[in-house]
Amino acid sequence: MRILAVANQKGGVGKTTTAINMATALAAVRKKTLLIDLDPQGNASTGLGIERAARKVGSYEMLFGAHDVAECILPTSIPGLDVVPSSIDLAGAEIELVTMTRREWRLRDALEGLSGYDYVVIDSPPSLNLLTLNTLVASQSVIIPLQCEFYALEGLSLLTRTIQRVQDTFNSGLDIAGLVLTMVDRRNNLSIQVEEDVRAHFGALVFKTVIPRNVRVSEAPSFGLPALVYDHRCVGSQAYMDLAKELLRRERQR
Amino acid sequence: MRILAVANQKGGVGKTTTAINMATALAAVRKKTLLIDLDPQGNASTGLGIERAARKVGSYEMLFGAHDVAECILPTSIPGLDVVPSSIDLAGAEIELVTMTRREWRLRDALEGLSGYDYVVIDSPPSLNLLTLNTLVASQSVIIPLQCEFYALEGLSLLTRTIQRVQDTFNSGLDIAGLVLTMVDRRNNLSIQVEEDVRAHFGALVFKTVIPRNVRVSEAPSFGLPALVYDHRCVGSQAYMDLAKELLRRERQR
Ligand SMILES: Nc1ncnc2c1ncn2[C@@H]1O[C@H](COP(=O)(O)OP(=O)(O)OP(=O)(O)O)[C@@H](O)[C@H]1O
Ligand SMILES: Nc1ncnc2c1ncn2[C@@H]1O[C@H](COP(=O)(O)OP(=O)(O)OP(=O)(O)O)[C@@H](O)[C@H]1O
Ligand SMILES: [Mg+2]
Ligand SMILES: [Mg+2]
Repeated sequence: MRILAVANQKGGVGKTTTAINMATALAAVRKKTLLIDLDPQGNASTGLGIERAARKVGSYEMLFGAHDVAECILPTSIPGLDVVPSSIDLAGAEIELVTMTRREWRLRDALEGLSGYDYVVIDSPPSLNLLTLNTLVASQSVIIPLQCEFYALEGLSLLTRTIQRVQDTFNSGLDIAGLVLTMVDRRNNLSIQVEEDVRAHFGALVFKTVIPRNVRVSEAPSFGLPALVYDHRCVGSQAYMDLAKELLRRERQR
Repeated sequence: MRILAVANQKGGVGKTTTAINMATALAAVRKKTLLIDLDPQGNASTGLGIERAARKVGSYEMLFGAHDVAECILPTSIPGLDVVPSSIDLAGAEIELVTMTRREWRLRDALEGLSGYDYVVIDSPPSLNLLTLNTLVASQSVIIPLQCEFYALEGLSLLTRTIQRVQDTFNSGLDIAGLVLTMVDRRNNLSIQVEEDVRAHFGALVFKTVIPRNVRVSEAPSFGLPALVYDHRCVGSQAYMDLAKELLRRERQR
């Protein structure tokens, strides 16, 4: 079982969109996949069509041990893809976790008993708080979505330093699966410039596949569907299928 | 002295861009303005050209009482606009605040001694954590930037409920100065649809001025300048000037 975090403290860079569509693409190539929504906003749960009323038992209950992980899992409309939804209770998790023992290990401990999945994909909130720390401690690899914008570039060194600290203190096996450029618009000089800088600095860690800005991708969540299901022919969906294939090629070379 | 929070827990909706350009527009019409960067990412400090090395004393030091607010203020290259920068120390503030007395009031208490400004604008991080709570408790009004996207719309009810709770428990004078639609692209149906929904639901609270998606706006931070200074003739800058004028008209009617 491979556990992948999707993380970047910069807001709005495509974490949720990447988590949902990568998880869907993996399920489409018959990898049994579980998506865990660890963001109190609950966007990944919404993007997979989970009604608010159905989120009574989810990632909050899993973190605080009230329920076994198996009891927090819901099926989605996509064959081979299940989800642990997030509810608003998770917004209070940060303050509750601070004074708990093993506060960085709660998610990793909760996933100990999990089986039956090839991949687990974890969506995290836009911050380097205890929820994101739990995600990094529980994961084997991190996928870093990166918008081709200046502020997004600025935050990268903080993120890579945090990953380094998690490797040193909590999870020596953690590695970076790759950086994926999102909402790319090759007609725009800033986007081209940022892509060049990132490839120059991170080299082969940057996936060759880029995700173009594509309005069909941002329409999909209002129907509770991944872009891959809402419109599998659009350029955004094709890009996410290509990204999943590129990830699987890298996985085979591990 | 009017204290305005710029807040929305959804990531990447244009909080920092709005805080910087509204503060610059207010300074341009001779309102002495202070921008406080309360986001550990420090994007507002970068967007105003403050070097990392110059951020040794800033919002972290102000919150934890090590320094008087006056000692945390730096000038910017824009006449009439000063800034309290943020440094990476702020990333640890959340955990430190949890166990402190008056943990929600730290910013409000720190600003008690401040004078000499017409406006204070506070940029907050993408979450409803103690830093954002401090911002809402310290402010008289909240400006809510909103991207015309589905996930951004989903988070609004959580934000307005949080503002209601702050009014009831900590700051009865807090009101919503307005919602401002950002990165608007009227060629895109989703954008039009979201704008219609928001205006139907929030009525006159939504500023008439909308901020269009404009690449010049996203280029400006790489030069450490507000869009209004980088390219005052571009449509994004014009929109932020219009927004500031609309805000001031509302202020006069208070
Ligand atoms: N390739 C794309 N083309 C167009 N729009 C996109 C694309 N990817 C994401 N979006 C839209 O951009 C916005 C931000 O994406 P998303 O919410 O996935 O980012 P995030 O990093 O998860 O945000 P947060 O930091 O709030 O968790 C969303 O409204 C989403 O629908
Ligand atoms: N009107 C606009 N046109 C084009 N790009 C914009 C516009 N406004 C903001 N941007 C860009 O969109 C990205 C997100 O904006 P910004 O960083 O201001 O949002 P934020 O809400 O402060 O993000 P965070 O949640 O991470 O604090 C930035 O790269 C910014 O340069
Ligand atoms: Mg998200
Ligand atoms: Mg910001």
